[in-house]
Amino acid sequence: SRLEETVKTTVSENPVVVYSKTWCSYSSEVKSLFKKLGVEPLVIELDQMGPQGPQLQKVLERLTGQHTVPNVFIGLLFLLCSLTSHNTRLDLGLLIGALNGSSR
Amino acid sequence: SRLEETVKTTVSENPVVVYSKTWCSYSSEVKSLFKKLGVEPLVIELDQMGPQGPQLQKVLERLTGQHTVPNVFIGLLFLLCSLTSHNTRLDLGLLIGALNGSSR
Ligand SMILES: N[C@@H](CCC(=O)N[C@@H](CS)C(=O)NCC(=O)O)C(=O)O
Ligand SMILES: N[C@@H](CCC(=O)N[C@@H](CS)C(=O)NCC(=O)O)C(=O)O
Ligand code: FES
Repeated sequence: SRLEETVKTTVSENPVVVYSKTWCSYSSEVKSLFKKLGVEPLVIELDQMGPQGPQLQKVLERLTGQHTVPNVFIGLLFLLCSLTSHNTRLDLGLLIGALNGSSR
Repeated sequence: SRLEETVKTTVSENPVVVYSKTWCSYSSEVKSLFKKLGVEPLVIELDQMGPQGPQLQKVLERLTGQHTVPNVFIGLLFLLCSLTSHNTRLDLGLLIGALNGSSR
């Protein structure tokens, strides 16, 4: 479907993508976690897209099995390359550990 | 208003009342916190009340200044009496400390 292609393109073109909702505290925590790590994700607020929001949430469930927010996509190799090109250092162990902790 | 009176009656007749939403993880955490403490709150799921949900959320904001969920009401004296009458013990320091921690 067209929406499915949009998601695939989005996550392939951006190192970190967070599908979120503006009023959801779990989503806020994930967004500020990335901010603390010095990573700027592409954030897509599903509650600000009108009727496309629920449709997008369904597509994400089809693609990932996850129907909840926050839904985080990380292209690790992509992320490392873009960080290196910006002369930024990232504690990868910290990132992975933090994400494991926050997604339980 | 009638809805305001309903809320005042509800929180005066029940030791612990949690205004919640079924799909909200913060609300789930507060509900399972009480479960761990052996306290059974009256839970009101605002997303399962049709159009009355948002109205109720507005009334709560008028009464408490808080427009978010979870919104927790505790009648401490009431709680202690009802626990004593059921021969239940409660670590009150634990309860207060836990609630302070979870409502930041
Ligand atoms: N343990 C999961 C919980 C995810 C979850 O339950 N998210 C809620 C919001 S906090 C949700 O998406 N509910 C359904 C919805 O909002 O459509 C995580 O940390 O990501
Ligand atoms: N720090 C507050 C956060 C409360 C909060 O932001 N709640 C969100 C849901 S997690 C909310 O009610 N958003 C507006 C809404 O759902 O109507 C707490 O722990 O209670
Ligand atoms: S909606 Fe409350 S934590 Fe996500």
